[in-house]
Amino acid sequence: MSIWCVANQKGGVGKTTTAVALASLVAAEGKRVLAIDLDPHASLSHWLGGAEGPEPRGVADLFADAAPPVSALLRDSGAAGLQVLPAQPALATVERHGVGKQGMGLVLSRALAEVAPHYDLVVLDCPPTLGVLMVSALAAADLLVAPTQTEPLALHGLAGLLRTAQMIERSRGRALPVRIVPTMYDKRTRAAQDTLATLRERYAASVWEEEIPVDTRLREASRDAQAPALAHALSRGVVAYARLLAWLRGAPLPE
Amino acid sequence: MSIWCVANQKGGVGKTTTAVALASLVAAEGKRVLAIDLDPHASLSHWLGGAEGPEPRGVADLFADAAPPVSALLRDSGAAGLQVLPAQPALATVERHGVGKQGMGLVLSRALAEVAPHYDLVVLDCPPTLGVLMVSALAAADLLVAPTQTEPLALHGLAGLLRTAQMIERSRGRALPVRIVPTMYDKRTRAAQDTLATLRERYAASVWEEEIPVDTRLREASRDAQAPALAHALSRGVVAYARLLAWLRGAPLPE
Ligand SMILES: Nc1ncnc2c1ncn2[C@@H]1O[C@H](COP(=O)(O)OP(=O)(O)OP(=O)(O)O)[C@@H](O)[C@H]1O
Ligand SMILES: Nc1ncnc2c1ncn2[C@@H]1O[C@H](COP(=O)(O)OP(=O)(O)OP(=O)(O)O)[C@@H](O)[C@H]1O
Ligand SMILES: [Mg+2]
Ligand SMILES: [Mg+2]
Repeated sequence: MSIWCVANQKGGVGKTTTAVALASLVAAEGKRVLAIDLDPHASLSHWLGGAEGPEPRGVADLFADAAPPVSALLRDSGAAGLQVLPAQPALATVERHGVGKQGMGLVLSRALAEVAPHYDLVVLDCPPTLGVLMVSALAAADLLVAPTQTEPLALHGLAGLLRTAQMIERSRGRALPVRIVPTMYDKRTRAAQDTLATLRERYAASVWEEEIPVDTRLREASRDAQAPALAHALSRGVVAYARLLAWLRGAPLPE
Repeated sequence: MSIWCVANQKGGVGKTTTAVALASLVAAEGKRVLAIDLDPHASLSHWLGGAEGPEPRGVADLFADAAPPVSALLRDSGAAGLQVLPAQPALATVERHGVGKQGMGLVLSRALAEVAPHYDLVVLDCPPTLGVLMVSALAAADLLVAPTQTEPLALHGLAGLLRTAQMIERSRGRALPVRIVPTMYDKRTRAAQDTLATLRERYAASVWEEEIPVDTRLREASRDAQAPALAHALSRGVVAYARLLAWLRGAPLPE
């Protein structure tokens, strides 16, 4: 089982869209995929149908004194082979208080160990904060996928994210490769072109040579709560995510 | 002095852009304005020039045991009448540990009391997390401005934000009016039209009757670290923000 963490503390850069697109593409190949929503805002859970009901159960329940088994919290996404461990608003309180009890990292790695035999890929969608939830997701991950909107404001936080990834590599004694993915690229705007050029200059081999274009069908899939690989398999955005998937699985980058 | 809090826990919806646009428009009228950046990601500080230098000083320093006076932390923005109290990455640690010592709310209200005689308007830019920093900003505010991208994923968190605002009203015994601002509106896309219609239906009188359009000059202003009201005074985006400013100052809404 591989664990891919999708993270960037800048808000609105396409983390959830990237997590859902990759998860649904791998499930469409016939693999068994679990998407875990670590964002108290629960965008991924709403998109894949995990957030319904008055008091949804999910990741925050893993912190209760008598935590249920992870399998009791899983939901179907409506797409074959893709299940969801949803987030709930209560997760915001966990971020503030949970660390003391038994540590976020421990809870997440126990949950991942429990599901490991049943899935080929786990995708972790992170909140837009460099906090406990994101750090424990990075600590558990085999790969960090960092969607980066091709916008001037989105460049600043990347250096901080990469420093955090290096810190985790050192403390766990295992590499954490980083793959930077330019998202929501609109080649007609000057600001986007400039940002993309800066991104490639500063981060060179860690940045994908292509980019995810702006594609309104990705938004429509989120409105219709559908897995993009099913709803719009041939749309520009999904085709680009399929090429990204090939790169993420491909040859290791020059270090 | 009025205190306007710009908040929404959904990421990338235009909080920083709204805070900078409104602050620079009011300063351009000749008023004295202070923009406070409460986001550890520090987008506003980078945009208005407050984040330079190896170890920038700012909001996180207010939590030190011998905190400096606020005036020692202020920076000029390059736009007449507009100053910045910048954020730093260390603020992320404050969000996790600061509450215990003397409480975020206390620190922020002390800082605001110190600056009150010197400014006509303070604008607070919040991080995309319903955490301690956002809650203390709401607790200090006279008005909550909630930018909401006209995108399906941006609708979910609004109910949670409004519940939190009501909770604060009850606990402080003072009204906290909410003004919902549709942002980044692209009238050509179906998903945007649908989201705008839902927003107006669900939140009626709290939602501005107009919307902020997509305008690449707002992005260019952030790339060039310029105050939008100066750099692109006649652009679609800035003209729309000037109309928004009139509405925010206008007659109270039907409760
Ligand atoms: N390639 C794309 N083309 C068009 N719209 C997109 C694309 N990628 C994402 N979006 C839209 O942009 C908005 C932000 O995307 P998304 O919510 O995935 O970002 P995020 O980084 O997960 O945000 P948050 O910081 O709140 O977690 C959403 O409304 C989404 O539908
Ligand atoms: N009206 C607009 N037209 C075009 N681009 C815009 C508009 N408003 C904001 N943007 C761009 O969209 C991106 C997100 O905006 P911004 O950073 O202001 O959102 P935010 O809510 O503050 O994000 P965060 O959640 O990270 O704090 C930025 O790159 C910004 O330049
Ligand atoms: Mg998200
Ligand atoms: Mg912001």
